[in-house]
Amino acid sequence: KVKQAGIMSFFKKK
Amino acid sequence: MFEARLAKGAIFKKILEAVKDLLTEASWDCGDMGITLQAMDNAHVSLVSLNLRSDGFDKYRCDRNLTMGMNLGSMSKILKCAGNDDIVTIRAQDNPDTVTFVFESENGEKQSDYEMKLMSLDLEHLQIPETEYACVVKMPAGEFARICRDLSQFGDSIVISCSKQGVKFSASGDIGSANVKLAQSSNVDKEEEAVTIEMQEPVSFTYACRYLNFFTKATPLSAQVKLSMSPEYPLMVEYAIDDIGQIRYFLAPKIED
Repeated sequence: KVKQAGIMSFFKKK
Repeated sequence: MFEARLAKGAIFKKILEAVKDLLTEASWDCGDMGITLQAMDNAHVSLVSLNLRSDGFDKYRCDRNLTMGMNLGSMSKILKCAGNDDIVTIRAQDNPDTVTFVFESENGEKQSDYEMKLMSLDLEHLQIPETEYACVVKMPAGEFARICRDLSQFGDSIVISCSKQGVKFSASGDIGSANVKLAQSSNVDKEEEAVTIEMQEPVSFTYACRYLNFFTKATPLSAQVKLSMSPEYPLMVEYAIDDIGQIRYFLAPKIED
């Protein structure tokens, strides 16, 4: 089963 | 005072078409170097990063850095009022409450101006780290849009696999499965029709069709699209915008639960 990752698990807040 | 004039005003029309379905609102950051926009979609799955360099404009003046929060649906409505051959100027005062769009016909006989209220947006900016991608595929933008559209009929995900042999797009679902393979072009007369692959290591990732189809709204901006992939990193889909800049979309992959 696949789930959608969020972009913030890769890019952090400035 | 901020003023940016672009003779090829159609570029602005195309940019709005490329973002308005993915983003509802966004901040346009204007400075000496040009105009940038960075925003996530509502679900925080993808990120749009637009860069328009000041030297790409026919006239560019920015006395003070400013951030203009705009509703992109409203901005799109206004830019639809511009003709394809119109010259577009965006103008604002320092610390503005409104922004003005001026459209001039090529022969100078018609001029319209539209004023839009700005919004105060408190949006997070993300740090996009530099990375060496494992695979970079360049291909005709229209071909990529076609593949995303075609494969979306089979399921809600597309697997993009890249190896020395080429790039493969796959989807499967209730009605069956689909695979589209593209080999690297061996001999192309026109650069914009070429498929090129730079590969450090083979990769295979799963992405949501819904977002890929949002990104392909940028197809009219560029003949070619660049897909960059790496493990532990979002997909980057990049369209060059003439000699003025580029729009990049980042998409988090689907991962094994």
